Amino acid sequence: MPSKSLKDEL
Amino acid sequence: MNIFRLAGDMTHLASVLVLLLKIHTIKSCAGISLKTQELYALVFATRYLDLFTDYISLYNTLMKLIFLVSSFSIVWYIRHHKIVRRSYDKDQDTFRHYFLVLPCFLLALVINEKFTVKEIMWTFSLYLEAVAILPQLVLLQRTRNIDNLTGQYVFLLGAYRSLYILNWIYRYFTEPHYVHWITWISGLVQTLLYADFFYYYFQSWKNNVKLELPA
Repeated sequence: MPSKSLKDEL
Repeated sequence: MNIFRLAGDMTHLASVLVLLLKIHTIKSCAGISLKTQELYALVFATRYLDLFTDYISLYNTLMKLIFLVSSFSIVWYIRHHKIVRRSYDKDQDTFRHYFLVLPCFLLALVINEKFTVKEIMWTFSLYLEAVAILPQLVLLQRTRNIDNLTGQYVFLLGAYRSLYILNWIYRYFTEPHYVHWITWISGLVQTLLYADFFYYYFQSWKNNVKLELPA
């Protein structure tokens, strides 16, 4: 699962 | 969430709302490249695939919905609205934007963080966003005269990505192992594409003259 930290950006 | 990112998102939101407002109030899309708007709709469609699967925050979900709805409605206005479509100058907006889609997709297949459908679509959307403004910049060069709403639209788009670069720098120094070269490089390329526009925009603002781009 890709790190949430990156995918929290728009 | 840091101030740079929030400012970036708000600037991005403002750019889209300025464009929607312009098209909706004066019922004209003169000077706007439909190609760029189609590319942006594709960027959001391929980047927000996780809209219903991964809930991150209300803010995140709300903004994704706003960007999706606004980008697709801008495309709809220019293509189908009986009055607006008449002001679309398809003879000038001739950038073959499909030539941007394929290389970005191939590059996403080769350079990505993980070879999964979602990750590849997400990476594709990053590369595509970096070049999506090209048809619009070409159109501005061609039509030369830039009405100030279009100028503001492009300016806000460039400002949003510049603020995101500050956000990435901030996160790099404040969050351990926050390293994402793909995002950073494509974001940097995107901002550099605006650089010359910024220069002329600033010059016209400083000398208080109408914005003119050299041929």
